[in-house]
Amino acid sequence: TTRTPEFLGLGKSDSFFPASVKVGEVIIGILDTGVWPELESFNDAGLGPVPTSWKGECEVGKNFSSSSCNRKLIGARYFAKGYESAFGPIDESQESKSPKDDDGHGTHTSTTAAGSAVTGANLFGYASGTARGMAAQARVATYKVCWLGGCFGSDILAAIDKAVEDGVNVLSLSLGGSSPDYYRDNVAIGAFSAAAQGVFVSCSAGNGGPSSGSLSNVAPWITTVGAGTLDRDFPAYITLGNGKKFTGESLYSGKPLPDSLVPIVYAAHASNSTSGSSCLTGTLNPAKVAGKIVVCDRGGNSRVQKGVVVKEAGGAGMILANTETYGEEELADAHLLPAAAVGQKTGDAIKSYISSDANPTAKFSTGTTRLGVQPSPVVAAFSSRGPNLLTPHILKPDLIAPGVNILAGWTGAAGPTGLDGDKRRVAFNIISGTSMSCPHISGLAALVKAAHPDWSPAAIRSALMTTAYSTYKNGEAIQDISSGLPSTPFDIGAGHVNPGAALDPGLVYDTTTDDYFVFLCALNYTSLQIKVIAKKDFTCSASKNYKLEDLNYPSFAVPLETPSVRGGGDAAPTTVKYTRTLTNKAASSTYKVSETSKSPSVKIVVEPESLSFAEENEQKSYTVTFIASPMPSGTESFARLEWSDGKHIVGSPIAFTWT
Amino acid sequence: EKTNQKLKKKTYIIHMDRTNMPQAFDDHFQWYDSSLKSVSDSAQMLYSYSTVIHGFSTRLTVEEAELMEKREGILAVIPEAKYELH
Repeated sequence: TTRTPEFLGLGKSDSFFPASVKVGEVIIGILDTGVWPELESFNDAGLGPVPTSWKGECEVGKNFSSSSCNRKLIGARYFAKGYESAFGPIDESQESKSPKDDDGHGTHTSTTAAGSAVTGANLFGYASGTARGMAAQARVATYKVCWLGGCFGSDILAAIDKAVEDGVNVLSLSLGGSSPDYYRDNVAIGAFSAAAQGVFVSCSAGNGGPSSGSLSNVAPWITTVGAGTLDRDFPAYITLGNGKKFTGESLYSGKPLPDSLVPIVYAAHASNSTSGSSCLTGTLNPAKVAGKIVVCDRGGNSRVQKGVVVKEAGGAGMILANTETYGEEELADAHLLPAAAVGQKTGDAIKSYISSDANPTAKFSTGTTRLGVQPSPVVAAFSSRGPNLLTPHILKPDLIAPGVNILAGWTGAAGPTGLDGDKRRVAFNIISGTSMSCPHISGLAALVKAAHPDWSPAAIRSALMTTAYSTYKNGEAIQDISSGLPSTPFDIGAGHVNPGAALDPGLVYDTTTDDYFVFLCALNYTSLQIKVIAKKDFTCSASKNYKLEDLNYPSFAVPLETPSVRGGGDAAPTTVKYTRTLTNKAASSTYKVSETSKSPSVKIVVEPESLSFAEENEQKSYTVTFIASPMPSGTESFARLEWSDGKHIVGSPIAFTWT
Repeated sequence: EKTNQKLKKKTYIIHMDRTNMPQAFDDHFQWYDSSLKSVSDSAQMLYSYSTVIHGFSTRLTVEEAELMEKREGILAVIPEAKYELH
């Protein structure tokens, strides 16, 4: 990717990061749509021999030969039996029955995680720079499990099974489905054993935001990644016939609109359909849009599809306006006609001008990349949000990483919009989604793994979370772009990843497989259900009081019951006690605790208030007692708990919900 | 419609309790295959899994899946889910 390394501080001091030869020992397995091996991003110049631990293969097939693999792309497999069982034999005129990426998504995620550095990368001149993965020297193994018709569980499970057997250290899954119970969720089941065998598993949190409770992949042994923005955008400058000026986002690079004002129409006024404002296929009246700029509302169909609808109806250009759901988030797309994306406020202003003027006109220009945009990061509107409906005692998402307007490698088999009619071919594309933020974390986890090869997946996840930042340098909370308000731990989890700090977190919340067994007992799972997940016999002791809140997780979620009090009396406060264990991963030191709570409704007592560690891997436990006043059902409140020795800050978000 | 539904095959992932493999079998694959043949003459195994789960995937009717679930050594019969790229 371009810009992300600088934004995350990766380029700053090479000495601080693990030596490239150590990073070269780490293997990232990507379950996705395959890869386009011809890209420069898979160049293996400067990489040493393939790690001796590697047992994977380079499966060949249509458009993919054994020479497609090298010391960067060290493994490539494809899994289609589940897909073909559902859809019939793959039509090789439509898609490659091989690890070849016909879509682009898998190439984008793989090169984001571990692409080799490529100078002069850009998309039509936008976002230019040196594109490199988060762990540019790590090795990539692609496991193609997603096809034109979707991604099927039996294929995904076969890929996880094979990837762990092949010897990957990190597994990256930018996909998701519904969230059934863990013992009914084949990805969660596969990820459990992968993590138990030392593999770090990161997954995208989903694009169901900003709705609350919209998360995917919430198993506590999976790292669940939300999306934020970079400090970069691609401004489009809009001028209306009344002289008013606005800014939007655009990646358009073709023949520009004339510099003179052009008639503008709101799609809702150029359609006979009740949902005409969304520019759905076949809903625009060509007589009313020919030669005009058309204002379309987001939603209903894909953003790029709207551009096709307007272009096919004879529109000269498109302004894509956010509805309330997306607020001021502006996603840039490589539309096939002059197009600009605008936030809800700008969209509403343009629509009211159109309604108030007999002959509304407008013009816009595009073509630049702007850096240093503030505030950044902000939470992407689409990024799925907590609370974790499956297990309210586990706070998800875990953290956020860049996922908006990310430039990375692309397939040579599809255009940047992915539309059939898009015949342009590019080496890099700019797209958005938690699919993009997940491989950022996968690559950064690989860096942490390279620096600390003996750390468990849970320790790596802890390092990434407890060093994440939840506020800007001015102390204000990271903004949620969908509301313009400060974000909460249900939006950002522990906060935005900070790789430099993650390499030296001081203390970690480590979690063993046995801890997860105890967690499953706390879920009241039967021994059969536990055996489905863990493939082992484990009997929960009837005499033990297993508590979900005691899973040694780097964050806190505290679901509270609103007591129903008869007679109007005052309900007594609720007291819950959580236990955590910290493992020292630095020199000897003494840490003191501090808590910040955003609301007086909960008193927080930490015991002890100071922890001293004399040697590495020494463990110390503490308890946190929450004394919560009764609050109306649906109330949410947040706090933060930090251990600091003056050099390291080990931060944890706390989320309270009253139901 | 009901008959079609009953005859319609879907992909299932069969989680097997490997620690309870009957003595009669030399290896898991044989056991898996025999289990499959016991509920369906025509079903083929799509994948067998051995690293992160123990079991296999195959296409069964609802009825065959219910029969499979009752067999000795079967931990779970989970219908395959479809996932979307994010």
